[in-house]
Amino acid sequence: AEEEADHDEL
Amino acid sequence: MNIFRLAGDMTHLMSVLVLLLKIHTIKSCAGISLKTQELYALVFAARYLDIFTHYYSLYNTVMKLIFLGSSFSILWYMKRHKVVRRSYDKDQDTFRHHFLVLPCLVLALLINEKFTFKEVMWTFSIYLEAVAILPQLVLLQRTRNVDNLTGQYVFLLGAYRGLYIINWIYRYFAEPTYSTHWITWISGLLQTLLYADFFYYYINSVKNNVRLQLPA
Repeated sequence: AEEEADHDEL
Repeated sequence: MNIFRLAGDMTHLMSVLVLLLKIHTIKSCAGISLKTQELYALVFAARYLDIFTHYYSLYNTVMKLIFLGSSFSILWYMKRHKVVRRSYDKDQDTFRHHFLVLPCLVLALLINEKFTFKEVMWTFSIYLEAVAILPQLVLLQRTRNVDNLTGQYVFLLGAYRGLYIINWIYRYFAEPTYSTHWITWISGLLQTLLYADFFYYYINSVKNNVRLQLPA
């Protein structure tokens, strides 16, 4: 699956 | 992680600590909008769904737990604590915050980066956070004089997203792999702009060392 949009901020 | 992002997170942490300090020490939530606290608890619940599935860093996980824990404990204090709940002025805190939730959810379903449950919920939390302060700002206009801790709380809460904006600008120029995040950027900008007039009156009241009074 396409890489989950990784939200690296809070 | 850059200094602006860290400063933003620390400012955000300070805002929830100031609020918890106020409620826990003087056992009062006068001037605090329960509606804004409910919206913020929803924001964190929707945004941190991946807290146990997507480990990014210890720092992120710890901060998410702190924000989730503090926002829900503030709700507990304001709704359940026998002394604190008496100081909540529900007749003044009348903003119909339910009318904020649905449009944000619909907008998140329409405008998002990826149409998956987690991504839509994350986007919903971004839109909702942008407007979550409205009940609190309306309440401040109504309660004539604002006590220091409440003023500091709102100021820090507004400042944190302002620091995030600087963080996004910095990352855009400093990190070649940093992609555009229009949803976050525009929501964060609108959110910070909502505080503009509060910032103006708050900074003036600090400068002139007078009570913070927002115009009616």
